[in-house]
Amino acid sequence: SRRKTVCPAAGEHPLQYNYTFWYSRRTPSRPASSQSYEQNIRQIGTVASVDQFWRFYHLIRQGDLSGHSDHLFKEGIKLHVGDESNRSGGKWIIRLRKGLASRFWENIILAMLGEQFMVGEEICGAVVSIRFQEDILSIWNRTSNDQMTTSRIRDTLRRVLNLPTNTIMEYKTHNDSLRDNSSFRNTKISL
Amino acid sequence: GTRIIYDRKFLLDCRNSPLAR
Repeated sequence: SRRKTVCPAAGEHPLQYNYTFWYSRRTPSRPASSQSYEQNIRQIGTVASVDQFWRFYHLIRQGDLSGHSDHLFKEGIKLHVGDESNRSGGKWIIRLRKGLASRFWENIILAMLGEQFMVGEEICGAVVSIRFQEDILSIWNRTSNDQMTTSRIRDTLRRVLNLPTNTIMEYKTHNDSLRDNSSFRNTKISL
Repeated sequence: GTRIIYDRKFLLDCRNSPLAR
C-alpha cells in the first residue's frame, strides 16, 4: 500500500484513496515528446477527504481555456503511459461537444472519489482535455485486457453521466497510445 | 477491507459544508 502524504483533518470525510490534481497546457507548435509533456504538466495538490477535494475544486477554474487538461489521479500514479501503474492499462475515451465538459467532468470525478465503479484497485484516474472544437474525457484503468473490468467501467460511466445511447465511447490501450504517439487518435476498439 | 463509498448526492451536500470552504 502506498504511503499517504496527506491525511483527513478531524471531522472531515475520508476518501478511500488520496488523489492528486494535475494541470497541463498543450503547446501545439511543438511535437508531443515525453520531455515536453513532463515540462508542461504541473502538480496542483493532493487531497485525502471529500472536504479537501471541494476546497481544491473551488479553486480550479475549469472549462474557460482551450488547450489545457485537468487530471485527477490516485496519489503516487504518474501521468505517463510508461509508468508502472499504467504499463498494462488503457482508458475509456468520451468525446463531447463544447459546453458539456464541466458537468460531465464533475460527475466522473465524483463517481471516482465515491468508489462507484466497483472494480477494486483498477481505476487510476481521470482526465478532461479542453480542445478548440470538442472536449475529451478519459478514465484510466490498470488492466486493459480485463474485459469484465473495462465493461463495468463503461457501464458505470453510462449510468453516472447519463449518456445518450448514441454516445460513442472508445477504449484505447496505453500500448497503442505509445505506438502511434497519440492519446486520442486511431482508437482500436470502438463500442 | 471495507471500502468508503459515497453517492453523488452525499458528495454534493458536502460541497456546502463549512469544512469544504
